Amino acid sequence: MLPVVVVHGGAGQIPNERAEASCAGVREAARKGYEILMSGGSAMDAVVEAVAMMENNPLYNAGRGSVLNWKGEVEMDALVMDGCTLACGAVSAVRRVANPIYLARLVMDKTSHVCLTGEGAFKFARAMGIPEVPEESLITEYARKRWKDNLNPEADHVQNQMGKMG
Amino acid sequence: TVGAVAVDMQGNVTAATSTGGMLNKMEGRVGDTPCVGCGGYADNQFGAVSPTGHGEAIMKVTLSRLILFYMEQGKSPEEASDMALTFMLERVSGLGGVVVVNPKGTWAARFNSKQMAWAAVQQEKLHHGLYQE
Repeated sequence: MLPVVVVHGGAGQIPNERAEASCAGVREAARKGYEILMSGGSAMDAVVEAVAMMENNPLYNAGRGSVLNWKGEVEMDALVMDGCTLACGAVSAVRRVANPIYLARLVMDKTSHVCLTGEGAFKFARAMGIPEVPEESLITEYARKRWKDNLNPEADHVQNQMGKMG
Repeated sequence: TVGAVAVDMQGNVTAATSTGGMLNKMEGRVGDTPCVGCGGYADNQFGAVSPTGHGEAIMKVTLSRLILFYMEQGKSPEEASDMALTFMLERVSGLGGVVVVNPKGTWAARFNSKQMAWAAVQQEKLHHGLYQE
């Protein structure tokens, strides 16, 4: 058995000007996860920290940099699963949280449930001491541009095609 | 969408996936990501999967669990991923990609979309890619 971390940054089409940075981001995340494994950390710690690193990277559609819904708001989903026990935790349609993956892990570790959604997930985050962040801090100029462009039915360029991948 | 799978020194496998969803989605729309067996799955007996792509298509074929089902039947992570992605494309016209590991540390990063940024580290060696082939 050989320890390993494998990460992805999404299957949407990446404009040329963002390609190198997107590749660099997944390399950094994989290295981070692997460092955790090599220092004796668990596979769960490795995947959660690797994903959190990509959530904090505005290049990816997760956490800061998430795409916007039709109202121009951020609603995020996340899931973790432990293959040893089949324990899992998830959040859906969660807002104003910087790292939904941490919240999903808390659902797994601290509740008897599998998934919390919307306002309930947000209240759980608050109860767990996860700070509320302004929605604006999760929205990038790039995400706002794609949202505006997509409101225009005439627009049909690469950035809009990317958005069809969740 | 971003995601990760890992195997640690104890042979435990895990999966994690996080997403902002689909551009200009309806308020309240939830895709595959938080759904167990769709947006991720992990079982020490077979392996772990984190997907990305058309969320509704991934949900219709329960992509992550389907890949592990193929691995349970003896397929490698790469073969199982390709079979499941082909099934998703043929049955529901879905595009996407996956990262997969089995408990021995054999891994795969496969996709039928044009691009998927991915990276893997094993035995101190970094692997990465963006385009098909």
